[in-house]
Amino acid sequence: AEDTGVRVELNEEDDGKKSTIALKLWVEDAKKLKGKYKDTGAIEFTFDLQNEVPEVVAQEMVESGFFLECDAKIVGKSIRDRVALIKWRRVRTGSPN
Amino acid sequence: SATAQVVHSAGRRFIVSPVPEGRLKEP
Repeated sequence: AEDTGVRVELNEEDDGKKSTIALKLWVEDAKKLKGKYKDTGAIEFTFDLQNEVPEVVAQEMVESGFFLECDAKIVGKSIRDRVALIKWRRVRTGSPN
Repeated sequence: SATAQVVHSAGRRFIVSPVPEGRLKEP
């Protein structure tokens, strides 16, 4: 995945069954963001692989004050890339979801 | 505790925690 400066990782072991997974997001390289970033640490959240849209979660992070509007796209892309990888791994390992 | 909880109006819960050790790029 492209290095967006925003890192998203699993915050729990993926058993391949749950549709909702715990993720952790943090800024690895603030220089890659367009807006000024206030260092708040890592953000833990849950994401429904079947029903949620990464860009919507990114927008909620903007509305909660973690990021500026101009960085919503880059945050959304970072989440989308990680979600795609998780789904790909599940397909590869033959998980039901 | 170093964690803080932010609940978005849509109901999503964000928990702020320290960045995992060694996971920040060197400036």
